[in-house]
Amino acid sequence: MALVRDIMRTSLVTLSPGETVETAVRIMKENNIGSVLVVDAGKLVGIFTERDLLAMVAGGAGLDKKLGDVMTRNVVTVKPEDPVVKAVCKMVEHNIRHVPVVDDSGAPLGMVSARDVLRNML
Amino acid sequence: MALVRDIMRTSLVTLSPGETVETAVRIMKENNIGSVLVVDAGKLVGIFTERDLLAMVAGGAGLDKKLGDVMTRNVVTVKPEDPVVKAVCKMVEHNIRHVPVVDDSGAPLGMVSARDVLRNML
Ligand SMILES: C[S@@+](CC[C@H](N)C(=O)[O-])C[C@H]1O[C@@H](n2cnc3c(N)ncnc32)[C@H](O)[C@@H]1O
Ligand SMILES: C[S@@+](CC[C@H](N)C(=O)[O-])C[C@H]1O[C@@H](n2cnc3c(N)ncnc32)[C@H](O)[C@@H]1O
Repeated sequence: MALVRDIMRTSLVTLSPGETVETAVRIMKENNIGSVLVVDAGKLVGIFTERDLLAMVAGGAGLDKKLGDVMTRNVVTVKPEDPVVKAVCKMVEHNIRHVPVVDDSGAPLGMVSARDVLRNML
Repeated sequence: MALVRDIMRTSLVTLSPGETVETAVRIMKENNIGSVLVVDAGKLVGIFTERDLLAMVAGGAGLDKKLGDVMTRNVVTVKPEDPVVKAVCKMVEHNIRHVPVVDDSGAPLGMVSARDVLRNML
């Protein structure tokens, strides 16, 4: 049975809640990624994705807003020893395609995306 | 063997190349979707996703640009009778998560997303 830790990516892009959306946008573009994890005192506190950017742009919000004000809190996560299918269930149930992997203290260890799951299917 | 037509979604959101990105953003937000298909004379001519929006915002481009100027042409597609695994291969190979379904004339019939594949896995 495939476990999350077997397929997760461990190179993470994280920002602090005090950073601006403008910074997040630049980092996401430079790294060609669709989401950034927001970390405070070593703990995962939020996620900001290109879908959140779409909502901001549609609403005319300024990019100088702090990540802490616009990120999604209550991040859906998995543990490294969870089976991959558990990550898939969460993706489908919550309509998300990125599931951060955290340890028991809430510190981010990696990320599992829909693409990682599909690539491993092949 | 699961075929694309068994899992594709057929309610499509399409726009013309002459529409602006501002319109696309509004439509995407209203429909809670991450991509729109660009259709000209009944044929699929491009795709515009939230990743393209990220690139535009990062580059400071105005939202009054026409879709035809910023969309991705050479859309990666599948046919309804293709096996689902073919769509998965294209998603992984091209790093995309939306694969439009077209008929032999290039007219859009539906869309397969990574989420559709994963939901069907469960
Ligand atoms: C409901 S999803 C729908 C779109 C698309 N499937 C995606 O994942 O972006 C978009 C929202 O989910 C949030 N989100 C993405 N991944 C998340 C996760 N692991 N936990 C909680 N929220 C998440 C984003 O911040 C965004 O506000
Ligand atoms: C290379 S993907 C990487 C990010 C993410 N996986 C996604 O699908 O958006 C982003 C680029 O691919 C393009 N794209 C998305 N779906 C496509 C498809 N079916 N055919 C061709 N290009 C596509 C988008 O327009 C965008 O410029």
